[in-house]
Amino acid sequence: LELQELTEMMVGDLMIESEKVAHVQLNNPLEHALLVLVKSGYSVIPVLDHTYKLQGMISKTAILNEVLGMERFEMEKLSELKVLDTMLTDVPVLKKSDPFLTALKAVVNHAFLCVLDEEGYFEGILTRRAILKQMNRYLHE
Amino acid sequence: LELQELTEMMVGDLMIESEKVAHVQLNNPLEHALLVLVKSGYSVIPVLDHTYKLQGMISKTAILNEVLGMERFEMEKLSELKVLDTMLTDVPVLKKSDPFLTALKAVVNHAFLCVLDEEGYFEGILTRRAILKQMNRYLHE
Ligand SMILES: Nc1ncnc2c1ncn2[C@@H]1O[C@@H]2COP(=O)(O)O[C@H]3[C@@H](O)[C@H](n4cnc5c(N)ncnc54)O[C@@H]3COP(=O)(O)O[C@H]2[C@H]1O
Ligand SMILES: Nc1ncnc2c1ncn2[C@@H]1O[C@@H]2COP(=O)(O)O[C@H]3[C@@H](O)[C@H](n4cnc5c(N)ncnc54)O[C@@H]3COP(=O)(O)O[C@H]2[C@H]1O
Repeated sequence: LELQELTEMMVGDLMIESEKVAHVQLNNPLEHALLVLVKSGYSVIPVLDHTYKLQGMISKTAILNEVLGMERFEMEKLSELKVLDTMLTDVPVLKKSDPFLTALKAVVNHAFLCVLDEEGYFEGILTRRAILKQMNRYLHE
Repeated sequence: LELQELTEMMVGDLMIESEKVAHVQLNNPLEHALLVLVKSGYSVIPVLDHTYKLQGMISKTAILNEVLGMERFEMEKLSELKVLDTMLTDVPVLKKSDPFLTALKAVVNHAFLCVLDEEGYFEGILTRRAILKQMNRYLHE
């Protein structure tokens, strides 16, 4: 893998397509979101609305913090609370046309970024693993 | 940052020292482990014994899977179960003297690796962020 080949790669070539991304909907109860997170094994996943636009990200940490009371984890609250109230809305994003070096800089501080088109529709995610795999090929070959 | 400078870096130059690593002990109850994980915000942390040797890793996912019953998350079990019973023991590790390219290959599939001395004493962790930060410097400068 040549340096030029590496730097000419774009986010669109490296991302995980939306169909393969575990996600939840805005109005799902936290109970459903926590089950998706535990069953999928992922720590943080995107939150979409019914038109497939990105609305935020939800994590196990945020959900557990929400139900952590003085004495115990109050899990009964999970069926009352919604993803909408607990999600992080300040989500770092990329475009499919963004170059490799832009994606590399972005993943220094984020385990993954959501990829959106110009209208805000969710197209996929760009993960640290995808970037590291190419860096490894470039330096080991 | 020159290629030679990058490849001459070692795990010991890039790791987070053990004093700064959130961890739990083998015989802690899962309740304590889950509180450490939620309060620190980390998804997975190392498990040490009282002599500071590495014994495994524990995650929010593993703890929540443990208490997930037919009807609900049975959080009362958290005070009965121990880290020892729920931790992952197959832990990928590195040495302080391992070179950058060995660490890069290792973080493709692991968000972090534990760094041990020859006797198995825990010295720190090598994270994806530390590797990506240097890759970013090398390619952007
Ligand atoms: N089921 C699985 N099979 C194999 N390896 C697994 C795995 N679950 C986690 N890992 C490994 O652990 C890393 C951290 O996962 P985490 O869930 O904290 O953090 C993940 C998660 O928050 C999100 N993510 C990755 N793939 C996803 C997907 N298909 N759907 C939703 N979110 C995803 O992107 C973050 C970074 O992902 P990345 O692949 O760089 O890094 C992953 C991957 O190397
Ligand atoms: N309190 C915080 N402040 C700033 N950024 C934060 C943060 N908590 C998480 N992050 C960001 O999220 C990434 C994934 O964190 P996670 O806890 O899933 O995965 C972490 C965690 O499992 C472990 N880890 C990192 N630092 C740790 C520490 N001081 N003690 C124990 N475990 C640590 O290594 C994994 C990879 O860490 P990495 O730094 O590459 O990647 C971190 C970092 O970029």
